[in-house]
Amino acid sequence: QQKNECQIQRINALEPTQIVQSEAGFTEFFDTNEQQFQCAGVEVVRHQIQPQGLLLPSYTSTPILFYVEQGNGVQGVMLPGCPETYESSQQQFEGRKGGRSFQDRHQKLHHFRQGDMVAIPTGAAHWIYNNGQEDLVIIALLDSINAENQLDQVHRRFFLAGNSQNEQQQQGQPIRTWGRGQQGGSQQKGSNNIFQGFDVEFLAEAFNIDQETAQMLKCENDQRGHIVMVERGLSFVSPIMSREQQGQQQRGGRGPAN
Amino acid sequence: GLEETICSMKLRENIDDISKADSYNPQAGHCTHLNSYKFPILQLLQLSAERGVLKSHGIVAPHWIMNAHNIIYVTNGNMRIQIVNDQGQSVFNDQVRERQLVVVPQNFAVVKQAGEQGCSWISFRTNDNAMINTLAGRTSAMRALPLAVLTNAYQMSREDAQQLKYSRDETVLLSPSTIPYAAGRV
Repeated sequence: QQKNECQIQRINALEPTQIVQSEAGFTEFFDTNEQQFQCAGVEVVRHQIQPQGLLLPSYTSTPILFYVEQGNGVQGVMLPGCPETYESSQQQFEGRKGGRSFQDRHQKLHHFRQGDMVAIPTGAAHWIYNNGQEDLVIIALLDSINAENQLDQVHRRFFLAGNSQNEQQQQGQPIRTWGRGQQGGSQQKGSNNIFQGFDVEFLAEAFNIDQETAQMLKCENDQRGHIVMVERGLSFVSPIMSREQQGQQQRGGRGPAN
Repeated sequence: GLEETICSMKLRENIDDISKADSYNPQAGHCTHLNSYKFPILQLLQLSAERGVLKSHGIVAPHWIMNAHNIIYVTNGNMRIQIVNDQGQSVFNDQVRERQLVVVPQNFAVVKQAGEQGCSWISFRTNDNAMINTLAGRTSAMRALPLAVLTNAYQMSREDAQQLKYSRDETVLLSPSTIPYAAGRV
C-alpha cells in the first residue's frame, strides 16, 4: 500500500461502475480507484452467468474467494500435479466416430449452490459452468495485495480461451476490459487469450498437433466474450451429472431431472 | 536454540548433478529444482532456483509460474523464448543467447525451445516453492479440462479436442514434434 491510502474521511456505499458483456452473461466491476478498495487492497467483481453459460478457463494473479448469491453450478480448478481422477469408462460415452471411442479423463469437479463460499488459489486455472435453471450470480473478492500476488496491485486475469473484444457500453457505463485496473486508462482494447501471443508453429510443436488445430487455440474470430453459451449443455464426468443422465435415460427424454 | 538451527544450517547445494534431476527426458533434456524442501534455508530467503538443460530443439512445455517471478540466465547455447502477458500480447519473442537474461513476471505464459546446439540455463524464482502450471503435456491444465469444455471453449470437434489433450504424453520437457508439418524450428 502507498501512503495515505487509508486516510479515509468518508465511506460511501458502492455500486458496480463497469460491465463486460458476453454471449451468456456479464461481469460487473466495482471501481478499483475507490479509496476504500485501495486501502483494503482488494477488488470485487460480480458475475452473472445464464443457464448453460460457461465462464471460460482463466487464472488470476490473486487468490479468489467467491460467494454464490444465486443459482448453482459446477467448477473445475486445474491444480498442477493433481491427477485426473474423474474418468469415464468406455461404456459411458457411447459415441463412436471412425472407430474411436470418446473416453475422457479430467481433474475433480466441484459442484456449488446458493450460499456456498468457494476458494480458488492464486494462479490456478479455473472455469465455471451454470448447470442450473436460473442465472448463476457470483460475488468474487480478489485479494490484490495478498503476498501470493507479486505483480502490481490490481488483479490480472489470464484467459486460456476466448477473447473479450466485444464489450458493449451498457446503461451509460464505461467500457471495461479484463486484466487491467482503471489506473491503466479507459477505453482500452480488450484482452485476448494467452495463446494469441504464441506463434502457431510453436503451439503446434509444443502440443504435437497440426497447425489448424493450434490455430483454433487462439480463438481469433471468437466474438462470444468470456462467458459463452453451451448450446447442448456441457457433459462431463461427474457423480452428480451421472445421476442426472441416468434419470434422463430412464425417462427416455431430454428434459432436466425432476 | 539458535545455534541448532541457523548456525548449523546447510548453506550449499549442488544443482548441476544430472543424477539429481527432477525431470528427465532423454530426447529433450533435464531440469533440477532447488526449493525449500530440498534446501531449507530458501524458506528464509523466499527464493528458489532451477537448473535446466535442453537438447537440440528440445522444448519446455508452455507454462506459467503461479506464485513467483522467474529470472532466466542462459549459461550455454541459445534458445527461443516467447512470453505472453495477460492481454494475450507477445511481450518477448526472441532468441536468448549465452550470458543473456530474461525476466518472466509471475503468471505470464512462456514457452522455450532450444536451438540447434541445445541450451542450458539457471533460473531464479521469487518464491521458495515456486509452482509451475503447464499448458501442454500429461500433467497440463489442458489435460485437466473436460473434453466438453475444450470443444465449447475453442469451438472445435471432439476429435480435435482429444488430439489437443492427448497428443503429448511427456510432462515438462518435450521432445521435438513428431508431426512434420507442426515443426517450427529455431
